[in-house]
Amino acid sequence: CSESDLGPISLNWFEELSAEAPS
Amino acid sequence: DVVEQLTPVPLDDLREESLQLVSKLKDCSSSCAVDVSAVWWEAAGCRELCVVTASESSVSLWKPLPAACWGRVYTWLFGEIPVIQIVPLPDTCNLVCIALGELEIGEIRLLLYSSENDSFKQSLVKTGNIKAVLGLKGRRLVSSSRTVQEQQVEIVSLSEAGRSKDGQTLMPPEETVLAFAEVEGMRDALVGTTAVNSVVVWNLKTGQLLRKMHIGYSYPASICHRAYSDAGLLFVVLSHPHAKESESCGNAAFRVIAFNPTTARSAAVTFSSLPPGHAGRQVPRGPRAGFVILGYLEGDVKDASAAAVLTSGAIAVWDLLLGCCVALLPPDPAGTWALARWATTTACLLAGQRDGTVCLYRY
Repeated sequence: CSESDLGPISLNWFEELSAEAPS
Repeated sequence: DVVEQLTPVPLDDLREESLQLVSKLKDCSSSCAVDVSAVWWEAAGCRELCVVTASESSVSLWKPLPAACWGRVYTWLFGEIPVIQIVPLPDTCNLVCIALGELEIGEIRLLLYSSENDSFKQSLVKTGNIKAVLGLKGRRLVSSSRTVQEQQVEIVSLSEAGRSKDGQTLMPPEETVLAFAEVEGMRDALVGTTAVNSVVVWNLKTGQLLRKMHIGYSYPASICHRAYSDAGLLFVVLSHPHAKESESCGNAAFRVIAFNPTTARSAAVTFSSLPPGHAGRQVPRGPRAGFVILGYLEGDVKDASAAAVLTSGAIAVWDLLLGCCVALLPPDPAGTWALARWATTTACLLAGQRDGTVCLYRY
């Protein structure tokens, strides 16, 4: 899988999505 | 992309010898075996890997004895509602859950040994129209249940004595959740697959629904088995027991899909096809007419290994990273296989027959 297929990859996706998602 | 460059393993190279029969267990009282599982059980200070077998009306605990024999320790009996599934709780001792119901799960019960009064007990954990249930690390149980108006996704924590502690609710997606998988390498993450073919991700600590990612209609009726987090990607092992055979889908029983949770884009990593001669058959009538049942009845995934019973009566084992079938257990002369479960590791495979016979294979 390359970044061109999947878009920009973030190692901190879990923390970033947790900060954005409604709680 | 990776798997397409690999040379498929010829059927002749699939060695039954890679599965070595260690011992056999026969539940003579069982009319029809519905599930089997391995569970750690401690008695008199000795912790052993025991086997749990379930029939529609009873669940039995078996402990290893000398000379590769098994002895029944205890049998829990049940009334009108049939047992349909064993729900193991990973990393626990002296506890196992079971699901009871007709077409779908109506209640979940906990089976345990209580040292307080030196007795085997059972207790009711949850009732409802339960669509999916999974035992999580840390003596927790996650389930999705549905009322007419809404869906509830709930985690129940169990004490060592088996009592239900405070529950936690996870934010439900609009569509029904049909399967769950813990995310290895990320303790607070949980994934699920839904009735409209999406993978959803939760934060277990906060209960937030973090992301919904569509799998694509070329992979219909996907069920998640395992998930792994690595290098910013979420790798999810999916199976497609009722997939329609097509150019894009082939006869894959399992796929590993890489999701980028940041963008919700995905890409196929490997697909594990049915071995030659075990492909599916077309369904001639009924609502699924025209569909191909892929010859995959039910199975289990642990680490990077999958095992499944095929409609041909054989059990196949796949290496999900290589995307190939690595062992094949032909139908036993005494009867075809009905159940395939990994014990606590992939070193041991539990292969069950409907008459209650369970064979333990070293893999």
